[in-house]
Amino acid sequence: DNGQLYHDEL
Amino acid sequence: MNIFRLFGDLSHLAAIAILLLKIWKTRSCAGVSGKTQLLFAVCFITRYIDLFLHFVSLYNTEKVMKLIYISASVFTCYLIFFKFKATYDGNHDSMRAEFLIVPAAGLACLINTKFDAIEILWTFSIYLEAVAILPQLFLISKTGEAETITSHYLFAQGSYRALYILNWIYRYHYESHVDTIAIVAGVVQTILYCDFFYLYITKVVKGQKIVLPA
Repeated sequence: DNGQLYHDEL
Repeated sequence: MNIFRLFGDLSHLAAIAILLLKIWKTRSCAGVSGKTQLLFAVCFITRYIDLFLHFVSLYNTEKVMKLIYISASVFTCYLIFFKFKATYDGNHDSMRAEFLIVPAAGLACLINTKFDAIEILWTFSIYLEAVAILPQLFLISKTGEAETITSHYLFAQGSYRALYILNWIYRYHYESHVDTIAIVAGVVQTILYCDFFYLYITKVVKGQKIVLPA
């Protein structure tokens, strides 16, 4: 899991 | 952006457009589950809540798509529950939506990436979307049939998340990007369509109508 929190998909 | 996600989003847009056209042209929402459409509207609002919080200019297509999804789904609910309410098949649209909403909300509080409001709303939206089609499939099993145009709607709606699975495989392989929660929920969501996909491909493609053994 890359840990990024914003989800860049719809 | 990759080809799978692009076609997934286009398939999703197509599904929303097909359903809107069907209801608008036939001036009837017979065979359409209002509960499923309500659940989808809830999914979009909870998932794209950032649009309302810090409204950023519509500088990219993603923001525009989010607004289209929210407004189209709310408008569809308006058509079903207000404008063409007389044609709404409430008796057959009888799956208890609470049985989907409550577990999705509970699970979102238990299994999430980070315990904060926006992230939990996003997780709830993902879990709810996975099961949101159930009232629609339930309605079809109760009425024993699906209009051809409704079958096309379901095929487009089911294909969107199936294409997203290919997108996730692509992104895992080329971008080592993994969003476990979205992937697991997306797989569950797509599995729920398998039975319908089989009927669609063996019947509707040959011009027959889907009639379930009543």
